Amino acid sequence: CTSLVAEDNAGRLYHARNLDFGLFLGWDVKNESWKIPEYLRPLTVNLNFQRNNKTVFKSTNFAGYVGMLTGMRPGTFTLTMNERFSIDGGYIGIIEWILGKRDGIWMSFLTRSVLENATSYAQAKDQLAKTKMLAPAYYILGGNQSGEGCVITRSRTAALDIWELDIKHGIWYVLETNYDRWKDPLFLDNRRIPAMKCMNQTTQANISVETIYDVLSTKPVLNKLTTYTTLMEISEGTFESYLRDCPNPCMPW
Amino acid sequence: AQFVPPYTEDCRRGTYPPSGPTFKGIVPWYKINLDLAPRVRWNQLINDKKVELTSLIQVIKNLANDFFPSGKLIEIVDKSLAPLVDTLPSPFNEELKGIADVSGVPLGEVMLFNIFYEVFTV
Repeated sequence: CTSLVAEDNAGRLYHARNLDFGLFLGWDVKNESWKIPEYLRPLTVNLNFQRNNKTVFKSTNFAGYVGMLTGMRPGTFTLTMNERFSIDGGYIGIIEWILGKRDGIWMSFLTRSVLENATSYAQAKDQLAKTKMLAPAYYILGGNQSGEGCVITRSRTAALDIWELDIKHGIWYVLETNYDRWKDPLFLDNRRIPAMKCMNQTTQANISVETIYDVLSTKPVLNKLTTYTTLMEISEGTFESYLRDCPNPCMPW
Repeated sequence: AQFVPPYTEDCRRGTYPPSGPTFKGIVPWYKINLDLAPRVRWNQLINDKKVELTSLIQVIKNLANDFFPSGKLIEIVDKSLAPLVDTLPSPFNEELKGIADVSGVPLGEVMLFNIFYEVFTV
C-alpha cells in the first residue's frame, strides 16, 4: 500500500491511498496478474454509514469485510491503514485470541471503531496510538486543520513512532508504504522513493486531488497488487475511489 | 528505464480524470444504515455481491487446497473459526453472521476473509 497526507499552501488537507493486497496468493499466468486483486476489484464498494439518515462516516471497502481500511469522517478526519510486516505479527495475536487472551482489538475493527466514534483528530490519534491490537500496522491520519496529519507506526502493544506534518520546517506531506520510516525499504520493494520524488516534483503549491492521482498512478507506486485508489479532501468532503490496473511492464508488488 | 525492473516511470502527469489502461472503473456507492440491527444492515450489499464474494472465497479455498490437498485446512477453518465469531465484540459478531446468512458462505470462511489482513502481517 501507499498512503499519504499532504497540505497545500492554502492549508487544505489531502489524504490518498493505493490499496495493494494479495502478494504470493496465486499468480494468474494467462492475465499476468495476482489472483486475489482480480477478485477483490469487483467486491470494492464505497460505503456511506448513516445514523438517523445522517452520514457518520464514509469508507472504501470490500463487500463482506466489516472492518475498515480507508475512511473519512466528514469535516473531522480521514484515516487509512497500511499493513506492517513483523515477526511479532498478527498470527501471534490470533493465537492469543484463540487461547482466550482477548485484551487486544482486531486492527481493521479499531479503524472502524475510530471512524464511527471519534469526534476529533486528537481523539482519533489518541485511540489509534494507545489501543492494544492483535497485529502491527501503520495508521495514516489526517485532520481538518493546518498541520493535522501523521503516520502512527504501531506494534501490537504501543505506538513506536508518530511522524507529523510540520509545515514550518518544510514537512508538507507524510507518506507511508509498508516500511518503518527510519529504515530503508526492501531494495526489491522501494515505492517510497519514487512516490516521494513525484511529491517533491509536484511541490506544495501544486498539490491537489488531480496531482496526487498522478503520483499514485506512477509505477511502481502503482503495481500489480493495486486494487483501488482513494482520494480524499476534508474541507470539501471529496471522497473518490477508482479501480486500478497495472498493464505490463509493471512490478508485481 | 521503465522497461527495466522495477519499471520506475517518470512521474506521470495529466492522468486525472481517470481513464486509459490503468483505470478499471468507478466504485459503486452503498448506504449502510447503522440504525438497523447488525445482522441485517449488510443485506442489500451482500445480496448484490453474493456471486463475487463466493468467487473470492472459492479462490482462497483453492489456494489453501493447493498447499493442503487433503482439504483439512478448510475443514479446520469451517469447524474452528466459526465458533470464534462469538468471541468478537458487538456489532462485528452479529454482522458476520448476517453476511454468512445472506451469502450462503460458511461462517468460518466469512471469518477467515475478515482476519486476512491480520494473518498476512508476517
